[in-house]
Amino acid sequence: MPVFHTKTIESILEPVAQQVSRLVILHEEAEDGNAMPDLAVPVRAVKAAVDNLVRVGYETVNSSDDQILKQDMPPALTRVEESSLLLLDASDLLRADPYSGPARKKLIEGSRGILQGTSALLLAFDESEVRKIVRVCKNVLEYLAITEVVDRMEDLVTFVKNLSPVLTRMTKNVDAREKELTHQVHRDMLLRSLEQVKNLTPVLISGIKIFITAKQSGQGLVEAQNNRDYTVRKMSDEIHEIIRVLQLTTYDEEEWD
Amino acid sequence: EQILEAAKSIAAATAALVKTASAAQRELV
Repeated sequence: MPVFHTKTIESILEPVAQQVSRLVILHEEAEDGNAMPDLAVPVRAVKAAVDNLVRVGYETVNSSDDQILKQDMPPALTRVEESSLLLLDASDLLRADPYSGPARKKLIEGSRGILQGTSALLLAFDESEVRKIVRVCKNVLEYLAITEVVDRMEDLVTFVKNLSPVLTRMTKNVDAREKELTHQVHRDMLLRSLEQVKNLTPVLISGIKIFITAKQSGQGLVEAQNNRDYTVRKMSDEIHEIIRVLQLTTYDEEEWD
Repeated sequence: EQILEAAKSIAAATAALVKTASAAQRELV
């Protein structure tokens, strides 16, 4: 079961997560340990990277119109920033005493905090990206909802002209997202629903066409309407399923299990 | 994109720091 739910987050955090757990294990196995080397240079490198992340993070928060991102990102940035101060403390303490126990604790707490804070930050950013895709999906749902007012061939032409680019955008976004996920079950669910939507699109257009013809001829109107509405419902259900799966993380499923 | 790059830098710098600290400890274990 993957720990990180996207390949991007995994590629960024997995190596540092491994290093941090190794340090924790070593610390637990050898409480007093060897003398620590001077960590001033690597700690300064971390601090510089943290300062840059904080700057970029607040720029992102200020330029975004996503209220949830604006709310979620600052605590993660604070966590990272505070953790980097623990590392600076650890480095100072170790310079005075390379065997310092409190310094080792601060080192572990600081590196763990940076890992957790960066993870929270990446998660907040990723969720914001998912909300963008969800908005595109909801746009398609809005178009599907107006199917019932399409009762002339001219309207159908306009309907298809408007629906096609939104549908293409949704397909492209969901397809790209599917490739990003580490959880195979979620990937399969997205692919299956997307395939259904693709297959149902020509069925919908043909259904609307049959409905328009039936309305003009006055024959088989109820059946044509039922068929059209059934296809709209099926497509909407699949898009709702896509939205649901997009918002899932591996953690959700473990919690559910 | 900038966020991802900045996060990559932090992760790399932290991993390097922790690796240096671990290396000193490992000699004892």
